[in-house]
Amino acid sequence: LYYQDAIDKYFERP
Amino acid sequence: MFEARLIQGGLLKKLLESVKELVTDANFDCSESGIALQAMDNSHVALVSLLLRSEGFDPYRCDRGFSLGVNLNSLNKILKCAGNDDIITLRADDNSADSLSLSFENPNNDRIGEYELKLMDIDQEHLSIPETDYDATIIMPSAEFQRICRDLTVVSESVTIDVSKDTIKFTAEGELGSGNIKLKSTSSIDKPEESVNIELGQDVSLQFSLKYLMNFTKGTPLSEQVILCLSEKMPLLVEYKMDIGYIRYYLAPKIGD
Repeated sequence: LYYQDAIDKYFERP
Repeated sequence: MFEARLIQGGLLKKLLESVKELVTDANFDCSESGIALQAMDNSHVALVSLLLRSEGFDPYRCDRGFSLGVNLNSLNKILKCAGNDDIITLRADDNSADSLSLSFENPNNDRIGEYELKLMDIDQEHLSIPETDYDATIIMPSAEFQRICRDLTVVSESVTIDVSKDTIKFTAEGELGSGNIKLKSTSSIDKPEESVNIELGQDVSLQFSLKYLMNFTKGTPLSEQVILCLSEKMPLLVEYKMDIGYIRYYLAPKIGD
């Protein structure tokens, strides 16, 4: 089983 | 005062077509250097970042930073009223930045359409995207990438992209069977836009949703080439470069449960 990861965890919040 | 006149108005029409499926509302951040937009899709799986440099407009004027909140579907509807060869001018006032004015001049300058788009307040967080040294960078014809995504959608909802020395392989496995497409790196001196260029630091294998990749390929009319950047456990970057800027799509990889 696979699921799609969230993009915002890869980039930094200012 | 913000004013930006784009001789190649058709470019703006194509740009809107390439983001409207993914993002509903977004801020156009206007500054001296140009117009930028960054937004995630509703499910926070993909991110779009686009830039139109001020040098691409004639003239371009932006006295102070503006954030124009736009419903992209509405903007797209209005842009459909512009001809493909029209010159498009965007304007917003200091005082009443509650609407964006758009004018469409035909090449003969004897038909001018004027429209107003109501703006909205959009509270959107801006993520900072670090410069990344990717394990693999592929430059290939954008139409070929679009075809691969479309063809493999027949087989599965997801695709595995494997990059090794001189080959990029797209594999899909589904209930009806499986399919794969291998592209070898090629170079065409006569037609560099038709070549496949692979720069590889180390082998990469990543799996992505084809539904999102299909959405990204809406950017195909913007550039003859697409750039794919991959690193293990990092989002895929799909970039279409234009003379006056770029559109970049980021997609988080699928990971095992």
